[in-house]
Amino acid sequence: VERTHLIQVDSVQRWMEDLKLMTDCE
Amino acid sequence: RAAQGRAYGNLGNTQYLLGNFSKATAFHKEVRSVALLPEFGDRAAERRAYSNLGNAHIFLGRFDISAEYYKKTLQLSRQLKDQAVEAQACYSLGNTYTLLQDYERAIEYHLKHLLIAQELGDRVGEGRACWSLGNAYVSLGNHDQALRFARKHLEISQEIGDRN
Repeated sequence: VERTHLIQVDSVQRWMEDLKLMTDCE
Repeated sequence: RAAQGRAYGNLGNTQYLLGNFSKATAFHKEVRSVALLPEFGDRAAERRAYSNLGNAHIFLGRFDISAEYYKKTLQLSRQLKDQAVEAQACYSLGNTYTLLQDYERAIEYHLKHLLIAQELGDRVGEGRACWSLGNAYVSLGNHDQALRFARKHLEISQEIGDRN
């Protein structure tokens, strides 16, 4: 279960890293 | 009013990049208020405010609120016929529902993202969708589907030269 959780977090973690630098502007 | 809206947007984005997510949300709510003024009515600015509000609430740990804002982003992107934004909203919703541990709904949105990425010929987006789908199916214990998407993810990564 823990291993599954680690894998799961991985792709979301990557998204959040990108998101932190992402602003939606004109 | 337009300049005022833009200034609020820039302030919101600057606070966001500084990591001040609460202050960022206050400014982006001002953007939405200006965009919603009947005499002004700027759907694109309203849409941008919703994506920025969704993003900021992720870092405030309010995934439930993010999901609501991303849904508004999705709705407006469809009205504005902006497929790239629609794909991004689906991807954000997929990730947000993963954070909420609602994997069925996460899959629903990652599949929508996958379809649009395929339509747009966006191989990077398609690869990310497959990666996310593989993970979500593992969480549901559906290893056949997880393997299917992991294979697809590998194939696309090789094609675009993403060694990581």
